[in-house]
Amino acid sequence: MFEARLVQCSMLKKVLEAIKELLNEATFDCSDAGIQLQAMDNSHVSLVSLNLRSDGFDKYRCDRNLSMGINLASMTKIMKCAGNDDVLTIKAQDNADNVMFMFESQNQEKVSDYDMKLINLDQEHLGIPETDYSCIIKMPSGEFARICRDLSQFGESVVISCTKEGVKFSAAGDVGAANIKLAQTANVDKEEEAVTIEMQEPVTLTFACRYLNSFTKATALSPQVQLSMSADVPLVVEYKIGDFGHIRYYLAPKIEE
Amino acid sequence: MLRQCLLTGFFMNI
Repeated sequence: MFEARLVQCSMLKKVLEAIKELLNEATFDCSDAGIQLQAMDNSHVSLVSLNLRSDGFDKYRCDRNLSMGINLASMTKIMKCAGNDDVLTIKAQDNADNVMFMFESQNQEKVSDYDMKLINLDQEHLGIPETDYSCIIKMPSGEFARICRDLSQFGESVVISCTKEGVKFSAAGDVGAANIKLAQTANVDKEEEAVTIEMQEPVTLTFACRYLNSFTKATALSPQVQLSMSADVPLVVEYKIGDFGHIRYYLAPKIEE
Repeated sequence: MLRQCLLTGFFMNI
């Protein structure tokens, strides 16, 4: 038996928003520790890794490990039926071929349940080696979304260049060229507005704009985003999810032919 | 010209 209760179901709505542009379907692996998802996009260029710890939920029970293959368009239809303040309970029997979503209004006067068929997915798990990154940039997630959106008007690729002075995002194309430089913030009142850089070595890498823009669909999950870069390895874009865990996106770089 | 790398080149299938 699997059962997870979430008082504010808006978190799950935001998670779904953050993955559905990259993935059509995904397997949610449920265990005693929580819910995990790891899936590559169809083109095998980016990977989504989601971790929601069991202790973040208001109630969590998972007697046996359970892998739920879910069509994300179907799940989106169901989650649209929930109010942001509804209390969500997800339930599944062991070895079930369906999962139930129950939404209760705060005053408990309205209770809805939706039963969704699970699908069988061929799981392809990737081993992600521990990496010491040359540059770790923390910045406001809204600012990162804005930069990705603005630069995608100029070219298909964004060059991210990090030194100890700051980080530069550049794009170039038919219109011309664009450069956005962010310096480390000296003093900020709010931690979430800070730009901080931990640098071992300067790094410059090129990435496809389209994927960066898809990652920014997670902006609502966290006020800050963390970018981890090393030469010739995938970029990691991480958004913390409150008391639950995180969503990480890995994106392979573009290299000179 | 830039070539898009694939993730499988960096990570292992397990």
